[in-house]
Amino acid sequence: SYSPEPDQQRTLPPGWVSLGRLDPEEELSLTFALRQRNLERLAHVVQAVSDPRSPRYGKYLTLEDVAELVRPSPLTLRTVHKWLLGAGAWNCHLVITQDFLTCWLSVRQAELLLSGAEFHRYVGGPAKTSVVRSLQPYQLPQALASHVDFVGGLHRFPPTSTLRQRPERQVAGAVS
Amino acid sequence: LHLGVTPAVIRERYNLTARDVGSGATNNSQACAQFLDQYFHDSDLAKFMHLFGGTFVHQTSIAHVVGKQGRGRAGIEASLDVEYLMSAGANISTWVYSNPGRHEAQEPFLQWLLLLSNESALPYVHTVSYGDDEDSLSSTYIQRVNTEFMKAAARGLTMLFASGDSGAGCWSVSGRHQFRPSFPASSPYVTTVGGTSFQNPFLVTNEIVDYISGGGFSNVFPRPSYQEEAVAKFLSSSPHLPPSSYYNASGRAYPDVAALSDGYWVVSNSIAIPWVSGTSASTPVFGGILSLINEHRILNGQPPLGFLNPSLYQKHGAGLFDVTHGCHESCLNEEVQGQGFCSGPGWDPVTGWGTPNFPDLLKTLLNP
Repeated sequence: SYSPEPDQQRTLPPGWVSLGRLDPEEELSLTFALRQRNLERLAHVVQAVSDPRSPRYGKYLTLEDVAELVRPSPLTLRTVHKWLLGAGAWNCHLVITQDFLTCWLSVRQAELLLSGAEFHRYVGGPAKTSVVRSLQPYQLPQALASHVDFVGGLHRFPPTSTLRQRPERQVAGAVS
Repeated sequence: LHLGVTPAVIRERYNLTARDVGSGATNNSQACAQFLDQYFHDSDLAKFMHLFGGTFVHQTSIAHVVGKQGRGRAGIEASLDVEYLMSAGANISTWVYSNPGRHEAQEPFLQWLLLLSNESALPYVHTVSYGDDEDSLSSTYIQRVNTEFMKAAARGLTMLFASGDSGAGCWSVSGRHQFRPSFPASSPYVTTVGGTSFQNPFLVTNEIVDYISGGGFSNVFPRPSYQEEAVAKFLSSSPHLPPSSYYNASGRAYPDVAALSDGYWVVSNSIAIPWVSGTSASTPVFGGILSLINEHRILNGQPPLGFLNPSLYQKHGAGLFDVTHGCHESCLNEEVQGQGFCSGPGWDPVTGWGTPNFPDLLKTLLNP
């Protein structure tokens, strides 16, 4: 097996607390980022349609054109599908470009598929948001290394606002 | 004289006249997204426009909410995004991406990216207030998200990201301080928006750096060719460069542009709130102005702007007010004493090419 995200930060953000591990039968949603194809060509297309000096400037692709270009290979789709079915995860949906797969499955199935992961419920942030995450790293079978980029919904917590109320500058201005 | 930034102050500073609004006769549209589990209330928008929208034709409701809008208290960031996107890009159909109600195990920002890959018809301009430290994200995640921005650029979508509110940022690597770049601000396939303040907070005058304005050099992405000349010029001419050990001089440099980020009035939960500051404010302002330019392009039978940076850098920032005074914050230590990069003539890693001068920017981008 291999770890798709060995360098992803997995620490509890300040102000968040754990409410304990999830029941194995609870249901959760995971997002699988499937390996895309033709990324070099995609970069060339972006360059061509975005550069005013290019004859293709402004001739943009449709979503279907982009899907045609980057869609994962049939082998990737088949391999991932078989792996998920093997764990009983069948409630899955692809986006139009077929490079993201969202599955609804039980905690038990998820921890079976993503070895090492442990799903806990956490609460935090200004809105007392509740999230399900794993601070433990996850591993995937080596056979998936060329088919899955990463799995979303495990490690990254919701961001916090950085807006500030800063009267001090204005008031200082008024005083001066 | 003014007591803080309102739509009238924005429209005066950036030379938007009462005529500079959407025509209502095109398929033009814009969107804002924030991932803080915040709601906005249509009633706040209506109140805001009642208070501040008297001098320009505007819409007072959102055209499309993607995701679930809860009934909880409105969030100040969600309110700010909507109110200023619809003030700068006035009378243009506006979508809000709202992620409350998503499942607990989903990542809001990732769900937004899936939406982009699942909707054929999307607004042309997207303003997004979200950022994480580059070093906190896995490289596979960063690279994949960057590819999603390439997909959006290939489709002619303009992605504007706030540059962040921690200046150059700061962290300690093996006991030594370094600046801390932010992602997606550091992606070479988005347009990143920094922040400015008025030199005199109570007058509509020239702008200086807002010390919180995020900016710097990516540790993940190499410098894209479109900004090679501008950044090399800055690095060879800036008289205030920090020690080179603090940043990766060969990285993608950001921000690309800027707008006012200091002292906004916002209506949230029926209350008018002053002094709200952050690049989450400057981003929708810049996005709304690009929507107005798209309006003219569409009426002319031209395609929307799409990925803006190649045009922006080729034109050397024509149509933008150059911000040349002020520095942003960074590490509080003896060596740099809290000062990161400083603005200067032309492009700089604090305010990019500068802030929008609408009539000139329109001329520049109608015939790039």
